[in-house]
Amino acid sequence: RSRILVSIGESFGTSDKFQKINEMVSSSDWSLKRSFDQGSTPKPLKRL
Amino acid sequence: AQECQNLEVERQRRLERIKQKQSQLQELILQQIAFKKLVQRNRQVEQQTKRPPPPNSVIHLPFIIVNTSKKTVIDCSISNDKFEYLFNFDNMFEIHDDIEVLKRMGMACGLEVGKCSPEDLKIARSLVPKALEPYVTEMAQGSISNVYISGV
Amino acid sequence: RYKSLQKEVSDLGEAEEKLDELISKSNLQLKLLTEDPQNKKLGYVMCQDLRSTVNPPEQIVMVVRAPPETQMQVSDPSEGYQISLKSSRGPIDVFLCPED
Repeated sequence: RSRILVSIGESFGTSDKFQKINEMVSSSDWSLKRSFDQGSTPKPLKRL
Repeated sequence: AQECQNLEVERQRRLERIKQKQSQLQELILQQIAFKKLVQRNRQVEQQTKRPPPPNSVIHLPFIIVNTSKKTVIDCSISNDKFEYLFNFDNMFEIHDDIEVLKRMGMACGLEVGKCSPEDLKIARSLVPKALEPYVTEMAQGSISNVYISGV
Repeated sequence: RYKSLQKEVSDLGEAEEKLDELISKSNLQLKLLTEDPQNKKLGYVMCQDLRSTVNPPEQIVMVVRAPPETQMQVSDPSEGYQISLKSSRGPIDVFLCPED
């Protein structure tokens, strides 16, 4: 599955490098899915 | 006919590259104008108030912002040395970098959307070197599209 | 037709060279601009500036200030909305923008 890696910490770079990330996040219906199958306990959050 | 065909392909290729480079130059011009305008604004405010703002109320560049709904639950894990963070959200979020924030603050004089008033255009042209002025004028009416912009 | 194509391709070549020159000059100007100590000091925004750029304004706004080359990874939302930050050149600063 896709995951997006970007480098941050520098001033000004390529224009709108977060556009792809925002599109990926907003296009998903993960929160909707979770609200539907409310019964299933949410997956344990990954820890550092 | 074959040589015309080859030249046609080469012409198309150069037009594509010029289009990509024009949008790269456009972004650089926007960043230059936005940063200069931000510095100008802060300098004016500090001169009016005769002092710099409290240190904990300013956010220096570079930065990024992550914004999400107020209802979102954010689970955050941090390593002891603060070199690593892990955030888990239970809702969508958006990420924007500093230049995107400056554009939304109006620091790019509306050039990023091709809507620039005559006064703003005058300010924007004054913030770039002479060689870039024709590009700023083009950007004020939309994006740079003319392939042969006569430089100054 | 061959002659006119030849002329147009050569003109495009010149236009492209001019663009290359302007891009490298603009990159240099931007670098000098952002590295100037005086500009570094004045290159800041206020919390209310950030608030004015999000819609609706009463959202949670988290600010991340990281050293150069910090890696940010955003996982595929099907695994959950997750962002990880990993720095190799210093601590990362994260704080929430106050609402008022």
